[in-house]
Amino acid sequence: MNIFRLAGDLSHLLAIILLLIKIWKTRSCAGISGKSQILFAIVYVSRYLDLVTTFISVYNTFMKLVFISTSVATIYLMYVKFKATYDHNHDSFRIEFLLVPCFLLALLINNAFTPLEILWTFSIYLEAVAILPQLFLVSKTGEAESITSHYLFALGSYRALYLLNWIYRYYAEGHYDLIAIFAGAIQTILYCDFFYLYITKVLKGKKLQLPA
Amino acid sequence: DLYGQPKDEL
Repeated sequence: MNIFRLAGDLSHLLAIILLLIKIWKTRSCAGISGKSQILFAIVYVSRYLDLVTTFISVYNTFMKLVFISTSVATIYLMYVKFKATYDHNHDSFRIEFLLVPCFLLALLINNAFTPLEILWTFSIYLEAVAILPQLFLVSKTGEAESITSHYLFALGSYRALYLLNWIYRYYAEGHYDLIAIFAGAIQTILYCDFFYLYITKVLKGKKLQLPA
Repeated sequence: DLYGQPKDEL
C-alpha cells in the first residue's frame, strides 16, 4: 500500500458516497446513467469473485464488499425506489456494444485462460469503458448538476491515481500488470475532456454546461 | 507473483 493507491481507493469510495448522497438528498437520480451503474455492478461482481477463493487482507475484503453492496444499492435506488425520476429517454447507450467486445477481448488477451482470470480481465476492460453511458447522458442533456460533476471527478481521479500507484510499484517493487495498466490508461483518457470542463467551470463555481 | 495473483488491488 502506497500513498497513490490509498488516495485512489479513497477517491473511489468518495465517488460512490457522493453518488448515493446525490440520489438520497435530492430524492432523484436525474442526470445519472443507470446503464453505467449496471456496468459498474457487473465490474465489481466479476472482479471480486476471488472473495470466496483468496483472502488478502481485512482492508481488501472490506472494500470489495463495500463496492459490491453500494453498487447494488445504487441500482436499487435508481430502478426501484426513485424509478420515477430516472431519465430513460436520455440514457439510451446500448451496453451490449461494450459488454460483448470486452468479453471477447478478455478471452483473447488475458494472463491465464482460467474462468476467474478471464472474468477478472473482463472486469478490467469493462471498467475502462463503463463510464461511457454516463458521459453520453451528460453530452445528450448538455449539462450536469454540480454534485454529479464532483462524483465524476472523484471517479475519474481514482484510476488516474492508480496509474501513479502502478508507476510507483514498478520502480519500488518491480510489480506490474500490463492489462491493468493499459486499461487504466484508456479509462483515465476517457475522462480527460470531463476533467478539463470540471477544472475550468465547476471549480470556478459555474455549472457544468457543454458548449453548444 | 504468477499471473499477477493474488490480486491485492481493487
